[in-house]
Amino acid sequence: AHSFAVPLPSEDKDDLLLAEKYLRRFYGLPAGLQGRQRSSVAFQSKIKEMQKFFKLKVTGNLDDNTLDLMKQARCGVPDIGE
Amino acid sequence: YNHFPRNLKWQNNEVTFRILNYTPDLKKTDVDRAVRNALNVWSDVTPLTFKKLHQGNADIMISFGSKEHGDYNPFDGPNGLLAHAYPPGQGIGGDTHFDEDEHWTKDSSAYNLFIVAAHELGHALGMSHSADPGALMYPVYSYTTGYPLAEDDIEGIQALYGPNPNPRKVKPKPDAPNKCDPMLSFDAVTELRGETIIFKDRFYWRLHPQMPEPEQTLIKSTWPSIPNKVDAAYENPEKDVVMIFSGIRMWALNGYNLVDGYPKYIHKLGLPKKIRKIDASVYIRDTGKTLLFTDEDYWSYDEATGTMDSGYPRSIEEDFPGMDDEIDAASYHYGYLYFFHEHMQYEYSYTSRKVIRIMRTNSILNC
Repeated sequence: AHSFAVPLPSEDKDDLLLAEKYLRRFYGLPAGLQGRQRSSVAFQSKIKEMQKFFKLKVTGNLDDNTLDLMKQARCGVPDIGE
Repeated sequence: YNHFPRNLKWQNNEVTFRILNYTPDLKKTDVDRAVRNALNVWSDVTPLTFKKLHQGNADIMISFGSKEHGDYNPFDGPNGLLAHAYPPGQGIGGDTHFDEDEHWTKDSSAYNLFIVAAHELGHALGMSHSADPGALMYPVYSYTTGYPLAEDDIEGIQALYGPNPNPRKVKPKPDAPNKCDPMLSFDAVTELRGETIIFKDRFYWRLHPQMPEPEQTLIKSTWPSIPNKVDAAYENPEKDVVMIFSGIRMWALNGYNLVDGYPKYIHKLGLPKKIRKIDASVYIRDTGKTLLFTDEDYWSYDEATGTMDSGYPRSIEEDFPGMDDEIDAASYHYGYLYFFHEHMQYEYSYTSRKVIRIMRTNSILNC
């Protein structure tokens, strides 16, 4: 079948992996294969949780400000959850 | 502030701690002092006391390790994760680990051990992360000087343990200002490469045309070398420089960087020695002049020649009818001057030489 899927540029992929790892560690994003992360409901809801916590604009999208914050040096204790 | 689920805390106010190993970045005595000072931050405001053990099992076991270091919660090399700690409890409860792949210092040149230790020991005592960017328990690292606890931190720890029965006078940091506080006033406003920067207390808000929600950040986490309090600021776009005024000094910033040779005294601009503070400043792009407001007067500085125009100071009230009060901050957009005074801002039209609109100061912050 003809696919319209196009490979993500490597930088996007890195950012996506960083975001996934960040949300898993600090916001309890469930581990395991999530398919296309950006579109999954769980991924977006965890981004919203993180944006709400840091008082960023709650969009559910991996925008620049959200990514900038994920890249800042920080404490390893989760922000939310057990 | 937040606590851990079930408000985990130590049942006994006498908590023991032990330092299992040391980072080679600092002298052993520096690490001991950083940890002791970090514990004192919390004992100052609670009934808690901390006893150091040199062997055996203590409530809080402190160690330095890199990558996987024994708790299946690995660190990640330089930057990123700096440290972590476990909430009060048996076994690993209370234990505090620092990432040895970081460079630990006693100053602001790298990660300050005292500040990170004070944060992590907050976790070891039962504090979870705070969403207040000015709080010590805010998850992102930021170097600050002075007493590290904010009111938010003190309320949180005292909700678990109560206050210190013999309090020593400590001056907590005020919490981050609330942008929609109807009585909010600004310290200074400036443009910076297409964004608007609004200074208030130790913080600034950053407004970007594509970013409807202002972002609040500690001044020192972006510009460690400028003071915690800004009186006035303006951008000279031709030179790509933002001037920051605080007291009798001024700083020139080029993006994140401090321009060499600064700070300088404000009198270098041609202000008389009796002027000790600038209330507000604004660069008028159409004339190439910068207006500097002090009390009831203002000055005009010619950016091209680097000299103060003659015939100043002049009266604000006379030259800007309708503005008969002191000015906290000022900005200029497309022929309109915006004067901020306490919780109101006045839109002044240069062409019609009058105030044409009055709004709340924080309407610029979408409130």
